[in-house]
Amino acid sequence: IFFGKRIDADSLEELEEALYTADFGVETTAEILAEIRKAYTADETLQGRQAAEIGAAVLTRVLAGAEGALPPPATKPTVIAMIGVNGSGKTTTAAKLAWRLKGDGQMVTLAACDTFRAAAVEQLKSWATKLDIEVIASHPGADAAAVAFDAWQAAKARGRDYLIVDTAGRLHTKGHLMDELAKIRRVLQKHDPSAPQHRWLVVDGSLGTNSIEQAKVFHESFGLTGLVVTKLDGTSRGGALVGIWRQLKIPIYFLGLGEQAEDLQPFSVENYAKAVFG
Amino acid sequence: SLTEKLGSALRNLRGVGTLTEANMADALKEVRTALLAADVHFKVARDFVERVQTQCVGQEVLKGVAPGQQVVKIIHDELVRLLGEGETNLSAARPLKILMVGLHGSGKTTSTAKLGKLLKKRGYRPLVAACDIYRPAAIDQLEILAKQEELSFYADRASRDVPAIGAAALAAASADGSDCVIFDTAGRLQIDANLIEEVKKLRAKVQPDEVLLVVDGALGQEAVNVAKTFHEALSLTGLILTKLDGDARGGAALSIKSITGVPIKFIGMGEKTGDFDTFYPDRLASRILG
Ligand SMILES: Nc1nc2c(ncn2[C@@H]2O[C@H](COP(=O)(O)OP(=O)(O)OP(=O)(O)O)[C@@H](O)[C@H]2O)c(=O)[nH]1
Ligand SMILES: Nc1nc2c(ncn2[C@@H]2O[C@H](COP(=O)(O)OP(=O)(O)OP(=O)(O)O)[C@@H](O)[C@H]2O)c(=O)[nH]1
Ligand SMILES: [Mg+2]
Ligand SMILES: [Mg+2]
Repeated sequence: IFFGKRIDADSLEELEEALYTADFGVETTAEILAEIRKAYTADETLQGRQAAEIGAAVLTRVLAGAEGALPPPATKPTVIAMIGVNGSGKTTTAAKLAWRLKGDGQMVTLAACDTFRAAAVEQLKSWATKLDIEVIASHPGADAAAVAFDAWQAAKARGRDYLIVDTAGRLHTKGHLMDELAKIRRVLQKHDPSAPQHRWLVVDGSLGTNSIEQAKVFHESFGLTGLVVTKLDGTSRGGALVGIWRQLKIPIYFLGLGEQAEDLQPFSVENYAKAVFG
Repeated sequence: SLTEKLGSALRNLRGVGTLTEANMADALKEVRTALLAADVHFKVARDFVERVQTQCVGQEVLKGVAPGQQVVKIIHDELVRLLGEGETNLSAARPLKILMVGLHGSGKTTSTAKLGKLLKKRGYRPLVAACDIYRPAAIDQLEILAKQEELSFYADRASRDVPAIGAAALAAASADGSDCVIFDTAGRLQIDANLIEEVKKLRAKVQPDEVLLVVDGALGQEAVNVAKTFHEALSLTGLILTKLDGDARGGAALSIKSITGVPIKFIGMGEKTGDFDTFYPDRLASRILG
């Protein structure tokens, strides 16, 4: 008798469409709808509210704890590795992050470890020149792990706070490329067992649920400590990040909201929930 | 697999009468779920399932065929028909002018070189034109790929006028005897009015025979809005679907095709310039259905 009201069918349909079109995907949409049903029945403060408000409130609870925050660098250099599939925004994010940390008064070095793609090193060098940040690079075709080590050595010798390692795009389905990543990590670990201290997957916010699979495979092979979701200045809402959080509990540090150095914003659960249901 | 799921949803129908809306309801739910899991747009999935229902209802359940397989064949054939419709060949114009457009990181620059390589094999003398004046080292990227594939190359690193660069590229092509020009452009959001205006001006200036939208095979639900806006602005003539060497199901292709009717012309299946092929609808249909 006191079980509270049931959320009506129209509201649920409205919410289901909002979740799907935000790229939550089948599994996560079903889970969130179940959470909404449960919460609505149990929580009087939700009853009688608009579907959008209920959705935002429940999503906020689902994402509780998902905000990543960079602590001050414990080791020098603290290494942050940017990894992810082709075109996700790693190089641009590496530059943006370097810019942000420099603005915080940190000493930062960039490592151009994409030794494969045409003009990848030039791209990062161009950023480094523009932002007046040191970059360590080698020649095209050089061994990525060797460049990572050279950059680490240089950053250590110069007392840098952070070393940000940009890596080549790679599809998670390519075993030999995932092995290359593991090698970069092994080489750094020889000289600092904790390096890279931060291993961030950079995910294109306009993609669908394949991002969840990307995260699973990269996490299995490299061990992710963080997520950055890019291109959310577009119309996509990056719903795959919710699936990634629910399944892997990887904190989300930043969102990419444009192509300029300053277009990197700390992830806010509250703002995100509003963006999905607003 | 979808065949197994449908088989289980339709197991009571073995050799018994006809397919009805009622006895197909569960099976159609499975189809909708499979499409949504493939990142097909919410509304496109719903419309497709309705179309399948219309085709299935009233059909005799064939003896000797599992009902699940019968329905999957109907779905697969409908998908192949939908995906393969339209002019999938390139314009026969000569000189041939192709404009590459799309969201950031979708594979435009790489696909420009890939297309140049493919057309060279077909007997063209391609020139690739660097019209991305924004991304750091974008021009270098295309220049390196052009050298690698021995394609003519045009850029003007001093210019900030994209339509003028396009016109100059055409002049350079006619000067060096190139009979095909492929214009690589900057990544742009469909909601960026200034950049959409820029590419409209470029299109008006160079009058391309083909305008190809380059789309990441893993693109999500916004594929429809993105493609619609690019199509309204530029009258797209084709789609290139990239990164199909990954495991994304590629539902965005169905969404874009059903909403805009723009034919899918090429697919990218790797990072090397040779990893490029004309599009085969039956392969993509199987991939989307999972
Ligand atoms: N609008 C927008 N564009 C972005 C954002 N982040 C990156 N980009 C753009 O996305 C494109 C690809 O960015 P890159 O940094 O080269 O991506 P990447 O992951 O390093 O690519 P690969 O190294 O080739 O795998 C570029 O055009 C960037 O300007 C973002 O947050 N918003
Ligand atoms: N695995 C794979 N990678 C691809 C494919 N096509 C392009 N890439 C990669 O995707 C990344 C982005 O490709 P680009 O050609 O730079 O993309 P773009 O659209 O020109 O990017 P912007 O100019 O920044 O908008 C690069 O790392 C390419 O090597 C493909 O079919 N498969
Ligand atoms: Mg890069
Ligand atoms: Mg490009």
